[in-house]
Amino acid sequence: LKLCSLPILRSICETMESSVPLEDFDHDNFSFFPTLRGYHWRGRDCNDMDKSVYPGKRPKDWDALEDSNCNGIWGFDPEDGIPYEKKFCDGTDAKGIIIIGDSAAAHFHIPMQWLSAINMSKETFADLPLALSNELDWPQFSLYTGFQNATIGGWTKSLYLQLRKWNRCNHRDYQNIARNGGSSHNVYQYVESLARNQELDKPVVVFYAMVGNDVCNSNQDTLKYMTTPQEMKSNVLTTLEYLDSRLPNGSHVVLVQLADGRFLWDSIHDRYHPIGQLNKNVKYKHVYNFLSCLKINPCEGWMTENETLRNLTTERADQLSSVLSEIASSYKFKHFKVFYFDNLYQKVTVEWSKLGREPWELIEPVDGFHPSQIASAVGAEIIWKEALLKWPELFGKENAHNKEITAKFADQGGH
Amino acid sequence: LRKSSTCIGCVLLVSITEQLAQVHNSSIQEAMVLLCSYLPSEPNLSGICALLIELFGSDLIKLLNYKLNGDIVCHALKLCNNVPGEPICHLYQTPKGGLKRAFKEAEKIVMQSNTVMKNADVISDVF
Repeated sequence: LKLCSLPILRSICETMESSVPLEDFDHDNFSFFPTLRGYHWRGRDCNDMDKSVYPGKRPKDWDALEDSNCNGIWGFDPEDGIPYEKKFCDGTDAKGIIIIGDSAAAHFHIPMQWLSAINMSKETFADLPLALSNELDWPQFSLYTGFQNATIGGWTKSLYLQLRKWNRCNHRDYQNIARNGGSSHNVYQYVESLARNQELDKPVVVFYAMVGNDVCNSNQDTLKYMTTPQEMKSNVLTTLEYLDSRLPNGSHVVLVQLADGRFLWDSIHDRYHPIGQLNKNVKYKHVYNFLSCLKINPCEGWMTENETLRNLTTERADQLSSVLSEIASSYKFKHFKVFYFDNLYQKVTVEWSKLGREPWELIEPVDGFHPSQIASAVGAEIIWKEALLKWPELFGKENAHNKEITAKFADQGGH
Repeated sequence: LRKSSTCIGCVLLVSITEQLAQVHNSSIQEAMVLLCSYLPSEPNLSGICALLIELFGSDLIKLLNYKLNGDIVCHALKLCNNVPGEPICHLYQTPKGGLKRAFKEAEKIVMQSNTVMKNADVISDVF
């Protein structure tokens, strides 16, 4: 707060508070600058001087003269005079993807090398300014909206990349509206940064993935501060009503079940933390006891030696997930359908163990709390495959013109 | 939150410095300089690091030369606080003789230095 009162930092703090890009000359909430909520978070703006040009827009005059939706498809075929956007994208179920979520969805990550004296060098901290200006999140590699090859271990396989491969007309149509500490309670503070025009833009698939902060807090009497099922219902319905006023017709919202965080403690409590690896003297349980003592344990309920408390936290998470499931099955909205996706991280663990790999590899090594790059990539694949089988309408049909688009427009201007 | 962040930031930095000295078989002073040289100059993180050395370097060298761990060093530098009636927070195993005794001995080491009292608030802001 003190730092934010400095004039030079004020606008950066405001950006972080509002979750809209700092560098955005035409104020359309899309930017050509990567960090500070720029194109690492939402598709890159291909004209930041024109408010009517941005990713996700329904093409203006089939983009015969300019690329109004930044998907890299524009111009017309000189042989028949038909605009390429009409030829390749008309009637193809083109749509975007938006994630409304927490630090797991934004892909919180602190590189392990920052804490490890072995092999530490100047290169170790090369990413530090970028990481700080992205709030220590790496949405460019994330489960929902990742689009760059991961440089933090593992690989990138995101729902956005799958959706883009499925239909090349969806190029750059992604938004990561997630924030560290995001929960059903505080989502109102930043969901308004969502950029979608109900009349002018294409439909979207919105994932609502608040997988832990409704049961995670730093209070020692943590159970008292968890969201109740009644509050959860009211919070989620309020958010969905807001989305109903913003999303174009034909959109979908997928509510993602809360995680079962017992997996975290069970998998790592007795392993050495990166700060203790050299001298084999600090385990994750020591780190979390230290954080609890300082009253900054991000999840008193799950990251504790108290097994009863861990079970009670899961019990509450299950109750909150039941609320999500009930909303998906019994509420109707004007502009979108609601689905419920269950047991994401349990499925990831099962898939990973089938490959003979260890569960701790699915957890961020420094914080011991967030899904790792591997967990995100495996998770994206699981959601994609299951959604195609269960809800074929969610991602629409595969575009038969994908090969033609690639042949004509190559990487479509990249990201 | 601010006090807790300062404490954990201090314990981590002291631990990394100590481990760098161990890995490179160098002095604490050399390890501190090395760590600062690794940090990017934009947005002046290496400068902030150099400032920390200026403010705390001499005390840190004294304390770490006694092979004290991050918990004890940061308490001695007043960057981790003991709240009366509440447990003492520590990351590492409790030393033989107990934490309180270790803190007292560490405080004696830096007693002649008045940098700690002068700079504790400044350092807290930096963290």
